[in-house]
Formats: sequence, structure tokens, C-alpha cells
Amino acid sequence: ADKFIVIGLGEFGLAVCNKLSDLNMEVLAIDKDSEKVQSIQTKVTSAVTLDATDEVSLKAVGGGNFDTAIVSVGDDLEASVLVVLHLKKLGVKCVIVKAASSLQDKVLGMIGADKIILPEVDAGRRLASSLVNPISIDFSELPQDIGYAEFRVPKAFYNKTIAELDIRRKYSLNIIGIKNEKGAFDLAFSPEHKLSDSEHLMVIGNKTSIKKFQEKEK
Amino acid sequence: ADKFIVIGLGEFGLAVCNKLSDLNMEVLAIDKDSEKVQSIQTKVTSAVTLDATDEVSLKAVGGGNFDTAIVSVGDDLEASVLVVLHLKKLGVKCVIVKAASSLQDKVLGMIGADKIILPEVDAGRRLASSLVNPISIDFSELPQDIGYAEFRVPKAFYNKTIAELDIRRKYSLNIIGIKNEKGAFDLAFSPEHKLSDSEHLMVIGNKTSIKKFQEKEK
Ligand SMILES: Nc1ncnc2c1ncn2[C@@H]1O[C@H](COP(=O)(O)OP(=O)(O)OP(=O)(O)O)[C@@H](O)[C@H]1O
Ligand SMILES: Nc1ncnc2c1ncn2[C@@H]1O[C@H](COP(=O)(O)OP(=O)(O)OP(=O)(O)O)[C@@H](O)[C@H]1O
Repeated sequence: ADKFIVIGLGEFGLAVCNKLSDLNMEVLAIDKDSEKVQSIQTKVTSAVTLDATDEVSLKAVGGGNFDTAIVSVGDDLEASVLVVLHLKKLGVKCVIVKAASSLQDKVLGMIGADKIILPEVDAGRRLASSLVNPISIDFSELPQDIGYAEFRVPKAFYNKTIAELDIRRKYSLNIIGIKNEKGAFDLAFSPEHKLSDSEHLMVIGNKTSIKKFQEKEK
Repeated sequence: ADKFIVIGLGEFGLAVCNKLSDLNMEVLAIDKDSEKVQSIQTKVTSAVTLDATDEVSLKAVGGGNFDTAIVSVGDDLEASVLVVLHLKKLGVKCVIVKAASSLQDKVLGMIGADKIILPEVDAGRRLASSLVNPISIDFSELPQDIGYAEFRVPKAFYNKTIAELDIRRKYSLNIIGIKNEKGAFDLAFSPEHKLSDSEHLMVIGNKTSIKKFQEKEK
């Protein structure tokens, strides 16, 4: 669960390696370019030079032992397809691929990639939104230890009001909204609103507090 | 303020054009490749085929009349540099550039770009964070009409407690935290906390509610 194989050390793959390592994850970094492998050696758990389109090499480094693989081997669709197919054949549960274009996105989805990233499209959309709505600061600017989660209303909360439950004080969580079963949500709910089993709580708070709440209310 | 010039219609530029147009912004789309210009013609306000490294052409289409330019002309650093310099010379206030690498990032910053985007680095970091902390849903998944903002404590609020101010009911805003003058913030503040003039309110709510509050508390 905290073991990752990252294949392809371009800007994207490198950023993934660096961030995963900063978060203390175990990372095996792979690239066919030995210079790139060398420059990341000290940062990750291990780094190996090999051609990931060669199934034998991938198997030799234990590629199949990872739950999650992140693949970004550049514009060559054939290379991306081969690497994805090898990883799935070796039993990797979650194969994430960076696609070089919307067309590649389609193809990679069809051959079994579990998640496809289009950095340019994502970045373009985000930039446009932030230019039109500067008031909505990118939430990813909120500090790293803050999380957002949605919870079914726990049995113990049925028919109680938000005010009487005193959630902020008891759980260090902030309810920012209530979702109904259709997915519509209300951010302007009254503190006197009584919670029901068909609702979900939209919650913000410290990630530790969120985890604690999840454990407790199971 | 809602007039944009987008130069370069690769995946990034295209995504910017599409999103800005969806948000009803005025968009002039530019590319040297007439096929790309044609395919976006019906989506944007206007689309023109020209070489943006040619200052005369840029001036001819009124490049200087835009407040914001978004430039993504590919891997050729020289082309990016030329386009940025021309736009600044024509008087464009905000020139945003997509850089092809961390090295380009440095150079473009030094020659006057106001904001530089590195989609692969951003995407790699975000992916890594979401893999380690699946519990923290990407806030940009919160619906488009929700915003986050920070406000100085209005004079009328000095020395009052959050509880007595009843901000959620009066302003449809949710205070998720309080920032002090050093930038440190507290998400677990007590409702009995008295607000002071050295603090900032960290607020989430409907964007309309945020705007109203901004107007009112000036
Ligand atoms: N078959 C392969 N096996 C291992 N590594 C490979 C293979 N093919 C390409 N690579 C590596 O993948 C990396 C891809 O980076 P490149 O800059 O070409 O593309 P990219 O994915 O578009 O990069 P970026 O993330 O910067 O946008 C390179 O470091 C390259 O050496
Ligand atoms: N001097 C120029 N004037 C106008 N358009 C240009 C100029 N140079 C390049 N372009 C255009 O900019 C676009 C750049 O897209 P390209 O796919 O090469 O790079 P990119 O910025 O890496 O794209 P992506 O956003 O897909 O990552 C192309 O459509 C190209 O025609």
C-alpha cells in the first residue's frame, strides 16, 4: 500500500518520485536513461536502469510486487501500451499512466490502464477557472494536513441537531455542508437541522481528526 | 477583465480556450497552424492564424488590448521568450506561460513572465499526494460555486466571539479557521474565541455570499 514503482523520469515521473519520497513512501524508480536514474538514486528507495518495454527486465526487478505503478514514458504510444500491458500481466493492481494526448487517453483506457492523467488538460482547465474566479483560491493551497471527507450520518447522530452534537468541539471537525441522497448539498444548513440516515456530512478538518472520526463511527 | 488572448493551441492552450469559453469569457485564439485555428473557430470569440513571434502580426490583431495572455507554444524556448517579450512590450498586464521544463521556468521568470505553469510537475505532485492521502479529496472537486477566501476581521467584529456573531446564519458563510498575523492558523478554534484586528478569517461558502460579505464589510 505504500510501495510504488515509477517508470519514466521526465518532469511528471520525477515530481511523483520526489513527492512520494517526501511523504516517506517506498519508491522504485525506473528509466532507460542511466543519467536520470543516477540523479534520483539518493532520493528514492531504489533506482534501476532498464527498458520497461522488456517484460523480462520488469519481472526481474519485481515489478509485479507493487500495488501501484505510475507510468510516464513519453510521447511514444507503443511504449506506453507495452509497459501497461506488461504491468497488468505481472499482476499490478493499479496502473496509472500519463497520456501525451486526448487520443492516447482513449487507447490507454481501452488496453487496461486504471487511471490516466492528462497534465496539460487539467492544468489548462484549472488555470482558466482561477482566472475567471480569483475569489476561489485553489483549495490545494490549503495546508497539507487539512482534509475534506464525506461521511454517512452515524446511527448515534440520527434525529439530533447539529448544534446539540457540538461536532466542532467534540471531534475537531467542521461540517461545511449536508448532502442528501440525490447528491444535492446545502452549505447554508441551520444548526437546528436534524440529521437523518439518508444524509451525508461534508466535513473539513485535520486529517488525523478525520481518520479518528472514521475509526470511531464505523 | 474578461478578455483573454490564448497563443498556442496544444492540449494546454486548447483546454484553456474551452474552459474560458464555457465560462462565457471573450477569447482570441492564436496559432500558426491553420488547422488548429479552424477547429476552434466556432468555440471561441475569434481565432486567427499567425506567427506569434512576429511582433507586427501580434500588434495587428490588437494583442496589446488584452489584460491577460496565456502562452503555450511548445518546447522551443526561443519562441516562448519572443512571444512573452512582444506581449509585455505591447502592454499586456498579465502574461502567463506554460514552460516545458524546470529550466525554462527559470528563464521565463527572468524575462518578465508574470506566471509560469509547469503542468507535469503540478500533476505529478497532486497525484502523489492523492495516492498517499486518498482521504483528502481534491478540493477542486468541490462544486464550482463554492469558494474559499480570507478576510481581515472587520471593525464591527473586534472583541466579539464567533458564537455571538452567528456568521453562518447571518452571512451564509462558514468560518473554517482563524489566521494570526504570522500566518499560522487554527482550525480548532473555540466558538468563544474573541476576534481581534490582527487576525484573518478563513472562510468557505457560496461565491455569491463571499462577494456580498466583501462588499458589505469594506
Ligand atoms: N521503454 C522505456 N523504459 C524506461 N524508460 C523509458 C522508456 N521510454 C522512455 N523512457 C523514459 O521516460 C522518460 C519520458 O520523459 P519524456 O521527457 O520523454 O516524456 P514525458 O513523459 O512527456 O515527460 P514529462 O513528464 O517531462 O512531460 C524519459 O526519461 C525516458 O528516458
Ligand atoms: N510562433 C508561433 N506562433 C503561433 N503558434 C505557435 C508558434 N509556435 C508554436 N505554435 C503552436 O503552439 C502549439 C504548441 O503545441 P505543442 O503541442 O507543440 O506544444 P505544447 O505546448 O507542449 O503542447 P501541449 O499543451 O499539448 O503540451 C502548436 O499548436 C503550434 O502550432
